Amino acid sequence: CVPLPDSDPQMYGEIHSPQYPLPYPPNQQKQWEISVPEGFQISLTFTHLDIEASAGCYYDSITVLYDEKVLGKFCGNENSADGRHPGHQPILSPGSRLTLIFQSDDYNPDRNQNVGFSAQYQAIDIDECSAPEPEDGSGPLCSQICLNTLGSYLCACHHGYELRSDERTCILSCVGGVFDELEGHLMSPGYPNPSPDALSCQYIISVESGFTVSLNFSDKFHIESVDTEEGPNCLYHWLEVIIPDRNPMKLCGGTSPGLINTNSNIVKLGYNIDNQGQSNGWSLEYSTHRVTCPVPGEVAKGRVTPSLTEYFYRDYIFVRCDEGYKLMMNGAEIMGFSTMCQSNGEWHLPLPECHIIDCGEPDPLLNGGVNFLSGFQNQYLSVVQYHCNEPFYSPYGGNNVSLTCEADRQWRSNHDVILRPACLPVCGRPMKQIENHFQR
Amino acid sequence: IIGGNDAAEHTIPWQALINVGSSRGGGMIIADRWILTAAHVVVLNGQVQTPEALFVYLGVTDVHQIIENLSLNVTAVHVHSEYNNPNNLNFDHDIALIKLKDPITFQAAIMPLCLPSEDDTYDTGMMGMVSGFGITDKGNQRRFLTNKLKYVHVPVVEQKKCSISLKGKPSSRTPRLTNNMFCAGTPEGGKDSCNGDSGSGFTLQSENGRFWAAGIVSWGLGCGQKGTYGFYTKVANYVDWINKIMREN
Repeated sequence: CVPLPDSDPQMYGEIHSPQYPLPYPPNQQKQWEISVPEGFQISLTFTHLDIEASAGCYYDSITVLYDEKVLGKFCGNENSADGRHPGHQPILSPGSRLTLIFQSDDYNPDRNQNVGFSAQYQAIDIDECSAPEPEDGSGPLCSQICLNTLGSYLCACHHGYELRSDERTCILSCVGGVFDELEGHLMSPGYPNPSPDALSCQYIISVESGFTVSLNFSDKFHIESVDTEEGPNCLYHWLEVIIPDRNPMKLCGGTSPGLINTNSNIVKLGYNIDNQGQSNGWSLEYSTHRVTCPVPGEVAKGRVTPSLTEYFYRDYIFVRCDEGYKLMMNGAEIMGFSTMCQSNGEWHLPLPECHIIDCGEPDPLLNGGVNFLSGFQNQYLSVVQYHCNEPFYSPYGGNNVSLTCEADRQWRSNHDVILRPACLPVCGRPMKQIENHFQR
Repeated sequence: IIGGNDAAEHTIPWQALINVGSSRGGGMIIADRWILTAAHVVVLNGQVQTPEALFVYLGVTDVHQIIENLSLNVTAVHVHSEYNNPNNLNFDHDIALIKLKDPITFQAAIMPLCLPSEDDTYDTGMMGMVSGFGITDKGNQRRFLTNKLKYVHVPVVEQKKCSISLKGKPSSRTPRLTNNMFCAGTPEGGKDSCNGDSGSGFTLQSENGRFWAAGIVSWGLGCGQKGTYGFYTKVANYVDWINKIMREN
């Protein structure tokens, strides 16, 4: 009888001889089938081994096999002179299965009761990508890029190529690539090796509006040009740079264009190679910059913050008025102001103005009046003075009250107090006294 | 006013004339909406008169001119709650307040009288001034109702003498003297307030010359007769009441 492997492969486990750690009985023949998930191999380590030693482990032994190939046959113990001990180094299975066979003969020495063995195993991921190329001529596991994963692997392709349906080989494909990250790297297929013949590649760099793209070609630039009477011409091989609202640029030759600031958020590149000649291609790093808005200028009686030398897309500025002034826009007062630099390089709102505040007409005073002492039209820092209609009324508190128009648009006698002046009637003081009669 | 003189304009600017039915009384302005008077001026036959029944005039010393003016609008009449004078023999708490609908703007002809302060005292012998549009005399003790505001100076009388002046009079026909009253006048008579002056002010002057409301013309046995005095409601006893009524209304 042969035990069936577990239907659900384990990632690790332990195996030991019959009756372990007691001495194993004679006449034993036991077999274990170990399996781990596909894509893993088995690492088997003997933690203890004490099997009757014999030359070639002829009598008692533990045998490790992979697909009927013996990986090792062991007996004895660590200290025995004869026998074969596996040591503590793990035994690796080539695949995801392993067979162990333990056998003992019908004789056990009386003086030395051997306890058998104990072993642990665990699944180890197979790095398929580092495996040597098969000798059957089928080629590498992946034609371009191999990515090892737990229990498996993935093939990938360089830029400009696409994975075929066989999931391992790549086919040239350089049309329709859209690059929307704020920075990136592009290069021609096979760069720096010669580009394939009859190539027509398109690349689109398209980033968010409000950013502009800069192309920075590496020094190693080679696109075959044709010498004409008018100079080098990009007749058969070229790289075309297309920027909206600008004339397309055809690039070729052996000199790198270096840095090209496109001032656009969209750039299209077309790389064309006919079926003759040789171009080694090109490589570029692209980066982006936020568009700038004009420096906002100054606001009379106000302050623009933050004050920077340049303002970029999505930058905000705020305007605050000096004390005693209020924000005005389109003839109406606004409580606060901020504006953002837009993607088109313009501020989304024009700057407001700061107008001096006024406190309004001072409240009339019953049985009294108010005079302007200084200032203009009740504006900030204007000063008025209340008085009572004397001699019939006198000011509450004894003195006439002066009020100043403060920044909070309140008439105040000082910064803290909003005083409501009042006139109190004067009692018991007739304007005319009863005439005295001086004769006695 | 017996034995007095005509008041020149602007000399007694707190004086009010109050007509109720056919009765004439007086009052004194104490605030821009309030007139102080005697309870018996606004209570007739035991009934507090309605605001509409009161005709209040200010600022003029001649009744002829006064009547040409419109009377002020009265909104409320507040009589002291303890005033109870069914038989005209009990003038205790003879005090009332009239509230005007619109505030008065003060000027030379119309000014308020001060209320007593804590420093103001009723010193015996101190000369007070009482005014009014009440009965006057034209010599020979013939009485006439005057149409000119008059005033007379009379001294504050010791309370004991006030009491003595009432002795020997039949109690069933003589009002009772209380501590809410004081009397003023001279023993020889001839100077006094009289009918029609009721509710008008008896004023004293404080040290700084300020006139204050010391008394309200209340009652007397005859007018200006020898050995009799005029009796006045003692306003100092009612300052808290006055302030309370004004504050609550």
